[in-house]
Amino acid sequence: MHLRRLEMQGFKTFATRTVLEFTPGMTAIVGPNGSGKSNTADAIRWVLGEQNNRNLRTKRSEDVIFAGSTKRSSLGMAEVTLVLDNSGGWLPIDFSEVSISRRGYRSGESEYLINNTRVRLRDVLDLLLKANVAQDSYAIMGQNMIEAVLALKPEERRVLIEEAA
Amino acid sequence: MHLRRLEMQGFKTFATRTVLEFTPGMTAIVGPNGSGKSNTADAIRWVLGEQNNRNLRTKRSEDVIFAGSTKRSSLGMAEVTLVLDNSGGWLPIDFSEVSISRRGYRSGESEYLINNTRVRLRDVLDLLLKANVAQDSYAIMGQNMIEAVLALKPEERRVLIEEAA
Amino acid sequence: ISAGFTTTYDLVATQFAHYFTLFFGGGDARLELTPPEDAATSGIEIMARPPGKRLQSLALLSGGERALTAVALLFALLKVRPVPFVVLDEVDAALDEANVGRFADALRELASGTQFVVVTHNRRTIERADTIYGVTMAEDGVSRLLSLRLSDLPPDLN
Amino acid sequence: ISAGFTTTYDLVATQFAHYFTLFFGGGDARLELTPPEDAATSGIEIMARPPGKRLQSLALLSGGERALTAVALLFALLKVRPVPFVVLDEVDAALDEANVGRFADALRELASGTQFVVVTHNRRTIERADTIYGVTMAEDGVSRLLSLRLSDLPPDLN
Ligand SMILES: Nc1ncnc2c1ncn2[C@@H]1O[C@H](COP(=O)(O)OP(=O)(O)OP(=O)(O)O)[C@@H](O)[C@H]1O
Ligand SMILES: Nc1ncnc2c1ncn2[C@@H]1O[C@H](COP(=O)(O)OP(=O)(O)OP(=O)(O)O)[C@@H](O)[C@H]1O
Ligand SMILES: [Mg+2]
Ligand SMILES: [Mg+2]
Repeated sequence: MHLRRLEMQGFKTFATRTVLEFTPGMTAIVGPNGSGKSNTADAIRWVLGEQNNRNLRTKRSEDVIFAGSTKRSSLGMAEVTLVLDNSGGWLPIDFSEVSISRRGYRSGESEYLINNTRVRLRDVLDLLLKANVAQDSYAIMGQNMIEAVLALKPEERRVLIEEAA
Repeated sequence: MHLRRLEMQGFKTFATRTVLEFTPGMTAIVGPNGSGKSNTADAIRWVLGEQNNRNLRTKRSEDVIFAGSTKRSSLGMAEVTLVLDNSGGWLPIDFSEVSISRRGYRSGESEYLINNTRVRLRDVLDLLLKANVAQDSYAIMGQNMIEAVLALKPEERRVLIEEAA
Repeated sequence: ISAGFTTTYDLVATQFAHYFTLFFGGGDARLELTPPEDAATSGIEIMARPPGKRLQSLALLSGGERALTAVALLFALLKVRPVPFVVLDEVDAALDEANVGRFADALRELASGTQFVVVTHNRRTIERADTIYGVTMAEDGVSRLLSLRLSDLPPDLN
Repeated sequence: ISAGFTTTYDLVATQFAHYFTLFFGGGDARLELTPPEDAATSGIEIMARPPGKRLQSLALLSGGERALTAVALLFALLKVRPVPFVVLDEVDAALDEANVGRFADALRELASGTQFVVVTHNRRTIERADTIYGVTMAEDGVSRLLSLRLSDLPPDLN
């Protein structure tokens, strides 16, 4: 299974609809400080069901919605869609292409969709758990991951191994 | 007051006698990972009387002495001398040039010298306190200083200001 | 549970030693259980020996050496519990040219079996990518994405 | 004591706002006392607005923006309580070219009154130095120092 495409609209600094096409091998994302690189990684976490504000660098859940700038007003909704190639059957769902979407509103509510069908958060999490893309599986190493790993005490490092078991 | 010269021998990776001449303006230190750049900053801290292993990236005080490598055996003593220009009278001592030295032995003992005269640690610390080069005056910003500052809680940031008052 | 831990631990320890030597172009490293080793609560110590140096605890290494050692551990975990894709956000930030080169070579090899999305400032990492996206921000606070070629990047990019 | 704190706090706050705008080439930032502001234990919040963006708490900024904001605070402290020399160890590591350029320009200006020893990988910072030392390590685990000129450095050094 691999990522095919990421679509963002209204998510953090991606106020206007943006589409990234991934290749199966290696995709590099470059740019100046504060341009939106880590925000792209956050979008992938968020659409896969991340609930922990700490992991999204937000204080409240509505902080993922474009908050406006000196030249633009804020938006009311953030929407991210991740399209996955499933031709290897990694996800236990009978589609060769799977799209997972999330919409977030300023009320704090989120809607989830799999292949454009409304589902609950737990349906998204269950699907990913079986594909080994659960939140703690190190599929996404954030910008302070190295620091965090180095700061772990010996007992805490044990927990890393236990989670991989 | 400014730094004139730093001499190291047996200090961490500086097994052989090394001399750095500083200019009054800006001196840059460059090189690959693990080559000894931060060790140079540690040497300046150490000769100015640093006692806290954490600030020297050591576990025991003898860790500052060259511990040997695959091709060399370890040494028994580390010695660092820092020569300061005092023509502005910043240090309350009647010399236009002041040299501060420290020798460390595997027993854990340290000797301190000012202008080649044996003194106690407290004499070195008192001298520097008056010159505003005390340990907490941010004269030396280590490699994890940025991380540490960003990690401070609001109450801890207050302490930074209180120390500057 | 404990047997599962031991098996996983051994696998991770082996992979960690392998990745360390690969990334550093030499040297060796190992994980150690803190005493008592058979306790269900013993911790894991990291001992590392960059090429030419002596074995020592992680705390005594340089900034770049520590970062590369942490990456070796994270890759060991990924190898033991494979995931279909990995997003790396500036894990190569503290590395010098030589270390970035080895790290990027290792990424390139792993990328044949696992998909990588890598946020980076390092030219050597970018050189090994199949696709490059540039993100920029105009004065309106909105991110914009551009597809780039290597030749689009300024020559002195980090 | 409290009066001393208030005076120092105001000085640091003013300098912090100044350095932030200088380093970012625009925008503004401020320190805020957490309520109740007159308490002897109130904390200090950092609010920052990089150019073109909205004011927000430090936690929401990017890696490089956070690093540069922290450097602005540290320089504000140095300005309020001056020291004769400063040693900086890779404080510019997370900064992109444009930010490094502004930071290095600010360093250059300050260096006329304060001596700086700067460990760095960034070419733009190195370009502004009066003296450059290269540290290398041979296979014997021993550091060696060389006096360098800018022309000695490889062109694609970070
Ligand atoms: N909801 C939002 N609305 C508008 N701007 C936002 C929102 N959330 C975050 N931002 C802005 O996004 C910027 C951070 O972007 P990001 O973390 O992606 O940068 P980056 O490209 O990774 O930079 P660096 O190289 O410094 O790590 C910050 O300036 C922040 O103010
Ligand atoms: N007492 C000692 N004897 C021998 N080697 C030592 C001693 N103390 C530290 N070292 C070695 O010094 C190295 C660290 O050097 P240093 O921190 O100066 O690197 P650096 O040039 O700052 O690198 P980076 O760019 O990664 O920060 C480590 O490899 C460590 O093993
Ligand atoms: Mg980032
Ligand atoms: Mg260092």
